[in-house]
Amino acid sequence: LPAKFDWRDHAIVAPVQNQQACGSCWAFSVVGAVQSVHAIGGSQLVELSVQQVLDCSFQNKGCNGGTPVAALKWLTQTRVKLVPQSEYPYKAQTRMCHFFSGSHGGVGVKNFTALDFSGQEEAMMGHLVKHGPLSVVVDALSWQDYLGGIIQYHCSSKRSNHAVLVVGYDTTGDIPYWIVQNSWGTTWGDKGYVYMKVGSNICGIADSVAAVFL
Amino acid sequence: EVNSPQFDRRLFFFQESATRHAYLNSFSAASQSAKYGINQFSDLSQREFQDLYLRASADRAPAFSGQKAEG
Repeated sequence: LPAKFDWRDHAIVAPVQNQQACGSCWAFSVVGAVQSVHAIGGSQLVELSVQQVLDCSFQNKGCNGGTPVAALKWLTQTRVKLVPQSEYPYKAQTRMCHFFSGSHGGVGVKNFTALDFSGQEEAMMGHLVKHGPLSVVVDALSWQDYLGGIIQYHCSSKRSNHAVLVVGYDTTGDIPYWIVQNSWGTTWGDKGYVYMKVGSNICGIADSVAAVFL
Repeated sequence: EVNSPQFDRRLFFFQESATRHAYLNSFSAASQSAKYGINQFSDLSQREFQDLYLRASADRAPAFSGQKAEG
C-alpha cells in the first residue's frame, strides 16, 4: 500500500456539500461514493442527485435519517439510475419521489459491499485504494466543536450516528490518519474535511464500511 | 434580539460550548491533534445538534475476512 493516498489528487472527489438542517448525511455519503466510483471508471466527474436518494429510498426516512446500506440496497434492487444533481437539485427537505423513465440517462449501482474493518484498518486502506471512496458511519457527537487536526479521543465506536465519505489516508507523519469528507459545508472543520487517527477505530470509522461497484 | 428569551437560550448554549471546548482541548496540545472551538454549531445545544445533524445509523456488517468477503 502507498504510505499516503488521496482520491482528491485523482480529481474524482466532488466538492464538499452542505446538507443544511436536514438529516441527509446518509444520502450524501452514498451519492459521494457513487459519483466518485463512476469517475474512477473513466467518466467525467458529475455530481449526482442527493435529493433523488433522499426522496425515493423508501426504506430510509428522508431528512429524518437513514442508513447508507439501506440506500445501497434500494439502488441495487430497484436498478434506479441516479440522475445529475442539476436535474434533481437538493432542497434540504424530503419531497415526493420524482421518477425517470428507464431510457433517461444516469448512473446505476450494480453491487456493493458493507463490511466491518475494526481491527483491520490496513485492509480498509487497501479497500479504499482498490475500490474508491468509502461510505462509513461514525459517532460524530464531538464534531459539533471540531475545528481541524487529527481526532484521536472523544469518540465512541459504539454509537454510530453520522455518515461520511472516506477519501484517503496519510501514514507518513507521527499520527497516521484518515481523510474524511463531511457534508456540513466548507466552513466546518478543515474546509469541510475531518481527519481521524488510523488504527484504533476512532469514532467507529471501521465498523460499517461500504464500497460500491458500478 | 438581545435580551429576548431566544437570545438568552443561545447565549447559554454558547457558554456551555466554551466549557466543552476547554475539556476537549485538554487531552492533547500536540500540533497535529484535533482542535475544538467556536464554529457554526456553537449556539446549538447538544440535543439540537444531534436531532438536526446526527440522523444516520449503521447496519451491522460482517467482518472483513480477506478476499473471500469481496464481491
